[in-house]
Amino acid sequence: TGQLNMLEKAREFFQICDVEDKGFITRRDMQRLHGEFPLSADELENVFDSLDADGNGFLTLEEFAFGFSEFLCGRKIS
Amino acid sequence: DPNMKGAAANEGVLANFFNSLLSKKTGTP
Repeated sequence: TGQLNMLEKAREFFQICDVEDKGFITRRDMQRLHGEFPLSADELENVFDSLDADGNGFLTLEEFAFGFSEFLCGRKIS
Repeated sequence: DPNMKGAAANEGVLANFFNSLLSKKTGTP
């Protein structure tokens, strides 16, 4: 159930970024968060590149959820 | 290794990003 919870959260966060409900996040979606988040445009670009595992320019829920799970794992350790 | 340094920096940025999402979610009832 922990994993299900994580997926639920990842989906919610994914939808915050995917405002048009396309089913994927683009660099442009990411840049929209600039101003809302305390991250620079460069940092948001960085986040996108880190999460876009196959580097095709589209961030899927799977890729997003994977990045999120890695973040949670890292947080547990520290 | 500069690549390792880049990865570590990215981790910090990612953590920042997800923390922002977390606080955004909890910040808006």
